[in-house]
Amino acid sequence: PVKKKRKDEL
Amino acid sequence: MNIFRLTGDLSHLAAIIILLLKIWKSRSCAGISGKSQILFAMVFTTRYLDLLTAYISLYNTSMKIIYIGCSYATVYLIYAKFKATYDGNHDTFRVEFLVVPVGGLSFLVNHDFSPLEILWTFSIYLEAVAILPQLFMISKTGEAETITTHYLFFLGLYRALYLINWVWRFYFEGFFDMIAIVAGVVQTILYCDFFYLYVTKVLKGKKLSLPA
Repeated sequence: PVKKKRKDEL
Repeated sequence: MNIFRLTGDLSHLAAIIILLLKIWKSRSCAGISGKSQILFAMVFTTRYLDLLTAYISLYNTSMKIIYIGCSYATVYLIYAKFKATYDGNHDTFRVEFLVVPVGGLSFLVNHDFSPLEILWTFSIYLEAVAILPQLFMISKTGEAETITTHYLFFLGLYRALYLINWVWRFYFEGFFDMIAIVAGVVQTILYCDFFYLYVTKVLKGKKLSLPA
């Protein structure tokens, strides 16, 4: 699975 | 966004608000570890620097501003406004034993050796152990005010819900962040002892006292 680097979590 | 992450964020927000209101309304920070609150302020500061560089959503931005604002307000209330009620004799955890190893580890184990990423990693590792001074203080005083236990419950619940959120995102989005997951597991494990006491005592109307 890809590890999306966009940090969209708090 | 999924229901686990949303309730996790709301649980986190509830914890932060409960603590701020407890100190403000009772005009006292007795039983509260100022050191843990300083660590949380450091966590939010180092994690949310991307407020200046990236816009993700109104929700994301507003929650980050609320978290940072409330955490600094709480530190201010403890160390300035209600300083007289701060129980420094029991808030004696050596935070340098947390910050230094966490700082070193964030340089060694991270996704990308860039300043923002290392600071984000530092904040993730630090958050995992930031509650230790507070738990240590409760073990020293041997008890905790009921409102403080509710604060700790929601604070511990938030990261437990995030763990479920990461399972959800792995399954549905193929998304996972090993650093956040491992730190989140450690963080939640540190609350297990407290969760047991909270469920067996506080939810039965008893006061949370340790030696007994």
